[in-house]
Amino acid sequence: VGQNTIREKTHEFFQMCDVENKGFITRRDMQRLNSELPLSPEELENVFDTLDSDGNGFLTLEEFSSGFSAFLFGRRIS
Amino acid sequence: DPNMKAGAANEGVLANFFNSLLSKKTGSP
Repeated sequence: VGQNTIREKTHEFFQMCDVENKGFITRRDMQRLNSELPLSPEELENVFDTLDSDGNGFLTLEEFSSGFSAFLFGRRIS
Repeated sequence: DPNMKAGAANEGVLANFFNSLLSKKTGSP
């Protein structure tokens, strides 16, 4: 998988969460995914906290993308 | 170290989250 594909996917996923196209994801946006993904509200909260590395309550594309890379990298070595 | 444990747990949830997104995406053209 090339860097561009990863970037594309990241952007796609980010936009799935950021339906209003604000440029960031809030806890509420994340909770909206509850109906679409097989994750509990608690798990989604957990995901948000993990990705929101500076803990300001806003998930930027940069934070989202570094979380996605970490996931891809972790999956490759396991 | 409790932080290490929390990190490991979050990794699983994160993997679950991204896997779900991936499978959701591959389901549509």
